[in-house]
Amino acid sequence: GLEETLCTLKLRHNIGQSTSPDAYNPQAGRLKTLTSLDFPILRWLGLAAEHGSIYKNAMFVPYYNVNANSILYVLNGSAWFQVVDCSGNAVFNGELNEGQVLTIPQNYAVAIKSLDDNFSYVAFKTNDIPQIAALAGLTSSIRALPLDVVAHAFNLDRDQARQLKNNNPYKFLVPPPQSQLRAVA
Amino acid sequence: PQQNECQFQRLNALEPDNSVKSEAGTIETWNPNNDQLRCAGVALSRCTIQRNGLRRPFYTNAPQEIYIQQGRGIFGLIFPGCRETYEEPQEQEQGQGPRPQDRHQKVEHFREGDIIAVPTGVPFWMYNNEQTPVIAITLIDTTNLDNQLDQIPRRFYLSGNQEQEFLQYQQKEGGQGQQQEGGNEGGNVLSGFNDEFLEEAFSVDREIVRNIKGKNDDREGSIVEVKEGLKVISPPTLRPRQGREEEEEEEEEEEERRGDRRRHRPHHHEEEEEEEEWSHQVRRVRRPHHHREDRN
Repeated sequence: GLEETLCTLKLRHNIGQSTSPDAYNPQAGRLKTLTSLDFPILRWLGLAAEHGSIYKNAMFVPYYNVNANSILYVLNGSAWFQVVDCSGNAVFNGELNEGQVLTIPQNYAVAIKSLDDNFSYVAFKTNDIPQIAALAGLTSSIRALPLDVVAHAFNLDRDQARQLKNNNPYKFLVPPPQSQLRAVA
Repeated sequence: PQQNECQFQRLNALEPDNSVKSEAGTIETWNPNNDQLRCAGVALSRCTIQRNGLRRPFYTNAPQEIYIQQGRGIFGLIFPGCRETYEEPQEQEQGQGPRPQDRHQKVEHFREGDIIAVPTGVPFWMYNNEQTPVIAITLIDTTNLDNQLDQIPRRFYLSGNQEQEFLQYQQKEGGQGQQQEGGNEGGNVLSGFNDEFLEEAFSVDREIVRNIKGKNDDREGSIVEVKEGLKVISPPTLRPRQGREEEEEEEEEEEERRGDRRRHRPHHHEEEEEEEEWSHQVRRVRRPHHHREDRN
């Protein structure tokens, strides 16, 4: 019956700092995504959420939301955001501080560089199973293209194309350059 | 569609009314603001790709359905997060370590009459490796639920500095789109990022970053020529099918249409051979029923 499923439905799920993250790099930060697969009521709502914390000078590689808009609220600290539209215009290029909100439209490319050690955010996504597509790094779209397609699409020689495909060994969060690396406990 | 958008007194046959020339082809578009197309919630374009023409990778804010009116070639869809399953064997160069091998996601062939389905936000590229120009008709379903933006069709190119074909209409008509997009100088989704961001994200030098942003690229448009021909990892079975194989496929289709009972049998010779081999093995095992130690 309805009451057996609806009335006892799980209504709370923690994705804050204490929970086990989906992506973690001790030098860069952590990410946790909550979708309708792990929190079924989100299917009714058609919404999902993401919690992220990025260490100082670490970076979230350029990516885009494949099937959702993302409304990002800064919980702590500050970070530099760049958002780019389909024409290559930077529609946002600036600092986002605690308490501020930024809307990242579906398919617009975004990159984040943390300016604080305690930078963290929550992003509300308008799809219950949101997908993101990285444009750089180990799981990026560019890495999945044939080498010759990369070379000719970007007007590079094969060696440069190989660098573009393979140089970044990280998936989403890139630790700061060696010179800026924080001590890891 | 908005209210009264589909109240037609009369329908008209439409021709493409804008054309963008590229180095190795042309993209023609129908005005997506036309009443009929707005009512249907779609945008249409026709892409012609000359021999050795590569359509640069791009994704759209709504699903696409592409019909191949003419020609043959190869294409790829890049599904975010999926593995690169086409791998080149690692090469050992003399006096050096192993050379990094290439690997990429699946590449497929297309031919005349094919429909290619491209989901929202999934990068797509295509290449004409034959003499005949490829002509592809593309429909973008802008009112699809997968599109959470407005009804303006958008192509997000991963490379180059070409102009947006559909946004030109917004610019011409000086409508809402122009204000939203903040002009249309041409570029790709990576060209709006700072050089430092891209250097760090890709771990590459400044020269490569300039190329990523399309700054060293004076080739015209979104279809570029690959003079020496495009090399991709592709199994022999993915070569364009010709002659006998094509006939066999047509025969199979004919059989299916007739409801031939044999349709339940495997179509391909390899599968038949495998089945034959398997049945031999089964026979070998089943025959000596009286020897219990042979049963497995």
